[in-house]
Amino acid sequence: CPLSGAAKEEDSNRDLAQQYLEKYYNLEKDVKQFRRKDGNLIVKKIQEMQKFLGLEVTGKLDTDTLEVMRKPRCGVPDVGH
Amino acid sequence: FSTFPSMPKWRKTYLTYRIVNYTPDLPRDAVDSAIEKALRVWEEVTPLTFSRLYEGEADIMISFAFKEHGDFYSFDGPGHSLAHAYPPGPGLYGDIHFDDDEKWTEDASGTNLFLVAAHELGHSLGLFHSANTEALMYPLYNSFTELSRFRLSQDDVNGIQSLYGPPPA
Repeated sequence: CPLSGAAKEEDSNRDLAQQYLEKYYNLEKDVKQFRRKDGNLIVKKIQEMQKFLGLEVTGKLDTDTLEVMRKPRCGVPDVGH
Repeated sequence: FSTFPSMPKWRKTYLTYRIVNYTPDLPRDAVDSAIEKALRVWEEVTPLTFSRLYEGEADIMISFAFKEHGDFYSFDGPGHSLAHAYPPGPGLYGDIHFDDDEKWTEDASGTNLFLVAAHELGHSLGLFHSANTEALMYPLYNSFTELSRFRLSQDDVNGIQSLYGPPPA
């Protein structure tokens, strides 16, 4: 079935978050793990990112967090060297 | 501020840099000027001095590149990742790569080359990202910085001086 607009947007946000956390927060590149919503891992990584970048620590992909993920930035990761 | 693990730093105060190639977005002298200005930012608060090489291997090799460019850290097209740099050391270490899919500018109309160069030079000298939103070493690009009044935050100064000390009196 074709995805609804909201579902498409949710998927797109999740892809953005996955790529961002993999690239800058050392999230293991395991798509299956992400798709299965390993809640603890993802939430922990989102919280880590929110804390480091001075956002409200919610562990959720809220508007502010997604906005920051779309901003231009340095390509050096924030954690995991 | 923070430094890279095991605090790599240059063991000399006289460093060399080389601009390997240029972006088509700006005249060459504008690129030269942005890099020189970015170097001065760090020179003013440390004992470090920088000298330009036009050939051969410099401590800090500066280049513009697209997408995959030979270091396993591909650039990602316009936006997102603007540049990256390596901590002090031989070979690739210390080098700076700018993503040439960005629109590099002298002012704030695109991505300001001076601001990004100054940030990346911080990495080349051994600083890691800072969580202080006022710091130059904060990882997000701040397009609202008033360029004419740019100055390092105290966090940046404390960070770089923790590695190299203050400039000679």
